[in-house]
Amino acid sequence: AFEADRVTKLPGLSGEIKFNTFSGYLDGEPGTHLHYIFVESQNDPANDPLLLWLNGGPGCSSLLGFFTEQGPFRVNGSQLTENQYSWNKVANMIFLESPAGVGYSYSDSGNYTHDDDSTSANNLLALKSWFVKFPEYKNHDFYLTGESYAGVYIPTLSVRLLEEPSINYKGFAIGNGYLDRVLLGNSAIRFAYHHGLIDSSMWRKIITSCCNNGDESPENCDFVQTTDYKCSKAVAIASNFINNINLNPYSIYEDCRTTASSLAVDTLVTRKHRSNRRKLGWSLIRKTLKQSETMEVEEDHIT
Amino acid sequence: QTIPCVDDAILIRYLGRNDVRQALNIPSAAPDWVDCSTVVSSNYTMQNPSLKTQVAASIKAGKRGLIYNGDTDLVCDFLGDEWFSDQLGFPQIGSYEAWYVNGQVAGFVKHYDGFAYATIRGSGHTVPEYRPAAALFMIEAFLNSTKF
Repeated sequence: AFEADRVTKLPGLSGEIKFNTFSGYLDGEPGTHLHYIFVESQNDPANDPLLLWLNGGPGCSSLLGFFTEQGPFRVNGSQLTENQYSWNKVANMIFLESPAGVGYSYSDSGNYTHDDDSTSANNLLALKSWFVKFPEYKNHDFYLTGESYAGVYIPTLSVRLLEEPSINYKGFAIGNGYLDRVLLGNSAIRFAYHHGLIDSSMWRKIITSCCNNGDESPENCDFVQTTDYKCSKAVAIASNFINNINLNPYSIYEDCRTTASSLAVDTLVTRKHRSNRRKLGWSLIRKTLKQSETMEVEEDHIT
Repeated sequence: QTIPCVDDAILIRYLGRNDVRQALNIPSAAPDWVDCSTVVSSNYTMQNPSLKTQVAASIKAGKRGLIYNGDTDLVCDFLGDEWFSDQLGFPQIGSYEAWYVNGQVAGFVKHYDGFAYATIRGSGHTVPEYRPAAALFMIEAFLNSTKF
């Protein structure tokens, strides 16, 4: 293991870390420094598989995964508690902050302009750089995992790994992935109706204007790529309604947890800079419609 | 930067502490930690409106796949990713069925030749956050090639 990166203690954690933990930087293209945290398996690190975890965005940190999802610790105020359902109960896990500019990752040039190709290329370089630091893991079964916009990061890295026989790449797992823009845009409208977020009269307006012969089967409807004004308008009204009620889009039955202060800020800036945290089909509908149409759609402007 | 309905203030405060940065070997040249970077997201170019080609190529190359969705997420909803799975063109094996954790329905799963599509019942966008036990069960089954 690469001893310079070893983490011996974490503030807020009572007692020792029970498994080997490393945190440091991996090399992407020259001048690019991508931060990672690696936690060995709590089961059998010498034989358990190795997983790379990527959060999405684009622009969101995989330390969100580490500290709020499947990582070994949860932050509770200034204290750390153990996550009994951490995935490092069964696997060795690398959490990579990518691309440069995300989390603690940075580039010497300060250039944070990225695309899917450059991101996957840098992720591959970083992964190779990780294996240089930890050569003892070369023969472990290796998996790509992640969620949301990692639905792009993972498949694009996967095809690169097909050309890398030195890495024992076995497979991938993608959670709530941004896998197809049009499919997710179209499904979001149906999801909204079938979860009671828009009513039946609005649904009828959408169906009659967006679907061939009013047939609502998925193959007959296109809410995303439509050129029909009535369809665009109906979908925009529905999406504006949902977007302006402070519904938690990430989990519709959970509360909207934004703090009072950030809610106020969010309300003020939301039209232009709505978060890209886990880029979504739903927001893309909203964005596309707002940009492509000059419709007179009423919006509730919350002050 | 704010994220709709998500409050990461505690984590941002923790990872901004000097003693935490020191413990994680973060140099002073590294930026302040934030959950999501507006600079990165606003300067990012999306080049792949669909990942069908890459996912299909990976599966054809013999890589095992799992596509899973928390089913209360509106952001990247389960239906769109189910359609995506269907359209990859791999034959379905068996029927759509429930899978269980501790005797309770944890979600539903569809197996295809080379990969599986699964939902996690009642989970939002970040499955290991909302349904940690089911998520661990699922990933362990996947890694062990155990049908679930």
